[in-house]
Amino acid sequence: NRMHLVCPMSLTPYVDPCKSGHGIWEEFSMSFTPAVREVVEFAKRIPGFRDLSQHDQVSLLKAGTFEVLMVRFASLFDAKERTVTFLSGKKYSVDTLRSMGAGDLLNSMFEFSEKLIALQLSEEEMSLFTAVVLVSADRSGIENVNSVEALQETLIRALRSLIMKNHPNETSIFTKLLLKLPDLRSLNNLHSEELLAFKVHP
Amino acid sequence: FADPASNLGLEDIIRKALMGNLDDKQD
Repeated sequence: NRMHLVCPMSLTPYVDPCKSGHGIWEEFSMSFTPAVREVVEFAKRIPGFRDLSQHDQVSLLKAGTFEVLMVRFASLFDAKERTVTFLSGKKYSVDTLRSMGAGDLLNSMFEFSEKLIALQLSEEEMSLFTAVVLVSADRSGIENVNSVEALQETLIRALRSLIMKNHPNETSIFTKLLLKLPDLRSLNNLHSEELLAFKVHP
Repeated sequence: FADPASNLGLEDIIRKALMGNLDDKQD
């Protein structure tokens, strides 16, 4: 029986032992649903996103929501204090979460967050980077790869221009940001494995 | 369990959120 749910999109890592697996799942779903809706609202505001086919909009969101949330909620991972803030606002130390079963994924999330925050991006830069994260033509199930690719290229060019304009002496920031994309993919894969384990053994 | 996003009910949430916008437009 699972006693802990070490995901910051949950209100708390403690699971009510009296609840059924389905009940735990429902409660978890209710806690992360608003954040997912925000990702969808964000996607709708990306110029050109709504022009993609509905199938491709859904495919991009299905594949990329975790990565977008990881970027948006990077600040929940406090690398200095070694704590994670859950949606309830309560902080839990890494040691506590480790004792609850958190493993490599947590470490990788900390590493990613620390590096992303160190880039000190503005809100506009972060939004554009998040759009680049979401609009990736190589996600599975994309019907019209050319359309998604064209939008992706437009967004990458816009991000490059913005970074060059804001940080003319730090051109490596753009490269560093692009290198975050494969990092996010790896985190997404690790997270998917955790989800599978959770669903099989809720 | 090959699709974690579907397992989470993510697709349903995403579809509803996207459709909501269409409804708004119709209104």
